Amino acid sequence: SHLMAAEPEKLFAMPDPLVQDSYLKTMTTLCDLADRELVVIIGWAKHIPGFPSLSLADQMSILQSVWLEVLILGVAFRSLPYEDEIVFAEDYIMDEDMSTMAGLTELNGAINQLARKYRNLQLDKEEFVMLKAIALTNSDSVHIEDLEAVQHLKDVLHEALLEYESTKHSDEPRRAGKLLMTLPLLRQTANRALHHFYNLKVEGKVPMHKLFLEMLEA
Amino acid sequence: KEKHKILHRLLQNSS
Repeated sequence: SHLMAAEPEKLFAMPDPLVQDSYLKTMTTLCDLADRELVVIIGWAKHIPGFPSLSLADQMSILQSVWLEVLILGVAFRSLPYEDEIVFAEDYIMDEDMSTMAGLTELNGAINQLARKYRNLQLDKEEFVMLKAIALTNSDSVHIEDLEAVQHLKDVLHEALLEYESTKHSDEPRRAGKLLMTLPLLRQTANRALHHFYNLKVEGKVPMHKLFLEMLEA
Repeated sequence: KEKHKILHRLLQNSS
């Protein structure tokens, strides 16, 4: 219930209606949305029980390594009601044709694969918020100093997931495991996204806000 | 160097 209450309000992409649709416009819209999502994710992390007690350095290392996983898990969850469409925001839904035009076939394909897994599992919101918090604490950053504290946080969230599943889905004894086994695909997809947007940064054609740039560089 | 990061500032803010 704590995690449910910590769920942030949804953001809107608000693509500029005065600019004609183009590859550049799509990327600009996505990068602007990602920058605002980052602010929200950082604020959300502070509400994860135990996270603010970590050292500031460890909080930074963790967020620098998992922010895209958290962001993409959110996109996959939003996309659940829309078959084969990626809901970056309620006002920015990409179908396969749009993905092709935006050069996002591979990335959106991966997000779609993830969303399909969650759709098949009929992932509920409680599971989504717990999985997102677990993804946060499951950072394998080599820069974490107090590994024990992070492990404790992960254990507490893992326990919460197991407890939830044993009461809400007692007919599916392997459900928690199935949910956790989606995390490798989430990390793989986040890495794919990172490469895509890092290459965009290197090309230098798409305007990017400072926080987004900083996190891409990290 | 880390202290100059926006992430650092956002984590330090109380809200």
